[in-house]
Amino acid sequence: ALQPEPEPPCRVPPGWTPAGRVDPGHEVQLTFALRQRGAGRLSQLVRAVSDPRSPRYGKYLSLEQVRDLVQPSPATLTAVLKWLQGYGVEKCSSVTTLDFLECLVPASTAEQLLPGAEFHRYVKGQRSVVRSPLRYAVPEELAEHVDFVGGLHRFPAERKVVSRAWAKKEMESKQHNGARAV
Amino acid sequence: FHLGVTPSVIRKRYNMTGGDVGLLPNNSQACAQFLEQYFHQADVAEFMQLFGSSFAHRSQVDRVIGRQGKGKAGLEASLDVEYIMSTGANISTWVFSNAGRHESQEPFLAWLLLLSNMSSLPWVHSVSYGDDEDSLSLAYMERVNVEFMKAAARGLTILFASGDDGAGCRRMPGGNHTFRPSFPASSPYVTTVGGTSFKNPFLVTAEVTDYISGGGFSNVFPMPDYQAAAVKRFLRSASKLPPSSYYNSSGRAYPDLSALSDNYWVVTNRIPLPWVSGTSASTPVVGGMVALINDRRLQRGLAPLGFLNPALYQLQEQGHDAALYDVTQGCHLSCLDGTVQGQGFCAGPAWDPVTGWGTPNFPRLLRALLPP
Repeated sequence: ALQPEPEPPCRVPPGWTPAGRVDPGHEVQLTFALRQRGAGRLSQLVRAVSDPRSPRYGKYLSLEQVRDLVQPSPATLTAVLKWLQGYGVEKCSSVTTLDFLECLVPASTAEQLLPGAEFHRYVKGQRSVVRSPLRYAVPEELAEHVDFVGGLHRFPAERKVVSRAWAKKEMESKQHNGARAV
Repeated sequence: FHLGVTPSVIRKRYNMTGGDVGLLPNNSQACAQFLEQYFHQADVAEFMQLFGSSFAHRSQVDRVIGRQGKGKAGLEASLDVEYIMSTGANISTWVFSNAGRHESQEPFLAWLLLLSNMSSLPWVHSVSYGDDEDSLSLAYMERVNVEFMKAAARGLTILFASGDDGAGCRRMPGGNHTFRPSFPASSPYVTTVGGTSFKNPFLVTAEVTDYISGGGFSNVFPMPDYQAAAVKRFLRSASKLPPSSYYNSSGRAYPDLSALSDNYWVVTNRIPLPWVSGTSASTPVVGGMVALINDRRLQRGLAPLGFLNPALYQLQEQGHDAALYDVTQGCHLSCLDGTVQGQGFCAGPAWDPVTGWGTPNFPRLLRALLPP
């Protein structure tokens, strides 16, 4: 099996407390980012429609035209669907561009599907997430068809807006810690 | 004289008049933040009642994509909505809300799937979300980057906050420090918005950098052609630069432009709150202005602006220097160590890694992006 996301090392962001492994039957939502086609062509197109000096400036594509450009190859779609069906995974939905697949999967099945993954619950205040603290892999023959699988490693974003007072306090505590580190 | 940033302070500073409001019914703008927070329509109505008297505006969000629960409103969600509707005044506004997600769902990824599944979307998206590049996998960032290319090909303008940790700081395994770029701010296919403050906090005057304004150079994405000349000019002419070991000078440099990010008034859970700061504030301000320029372009039968950066970086060479107020004073945060002593980059003439090209001078920016 190969790891689509071998780095960076898994880490649980500060503030999230492990609350144990989820039950084998607990459904997890996995998002498969399927390998697209046409990225090079897409890059040229973006340049053409975004540069005011270009004769194609402003001649944008519809979602369906973008789909025709990037949708995964039949080989990718077939390989991924066969793989999922092999594990009885059927509750999936796709998107117009066909390059993402969102599936609801029992945790035990997901751990077989993605060797190495282990689904644990983490809580922070009112919020709770299910993530894998261990790296996942996909079978070697699938690695060329899947860019990554979402729902395993990335935790929800943290607060971005600060009240100035809060920022100053943060700064002071960083300075204090920083000074000690130096 | 003012006691903090309100819509009229923003509109005054960026020379927006009462006539600078949306007129086209089929124009629209959106904001998205991924803190799983709610905004309240009642807060928006109260905000506009308190601060919206000087310009025609809407007092309600037109569409919520995703779930809006009954919980308390969040500061970030309220801020996003209230300020995109202040500069993008009287323009139909959508909110992508991901409160109440599935436990193993990634809200930001869910938003990207929505973009790939909705053929009719607002032309402008203001997004407050960012992570350290080094906390994300290469496979993930490269694929998300392609998602932004897909959006750009469709003519969507996607604006990201540049982050609130200045240049950031990371301690490397050997103990040395380097700056810490943020993603998606470092994607070459989005427009990244930094932050400024008023030089005199109580007067509508010149702007200086906000010391929290995120900025720097990507360690993942190479510098795109559209910004090479501007960034090289900065690196050549800057009077003071951090040691080159702290950053990757061949990476995608950001932010691209800025707006005020300090000391905002926000109404959340019916309470007017002062002193709210962050590039999560400056981003919707720019987003609303871009939507307003789209409004004028669409009225003329022109296409919306789409991916903004190539046009933005050409403004100066086309003689539209006045389209942005150049911010040349101030620096931003970085590593607290004996070498850089907490200071990252400093602002300079034209483009710089703290404020980009500077802050929008609306009438001149409109003139530059609306051909005669």
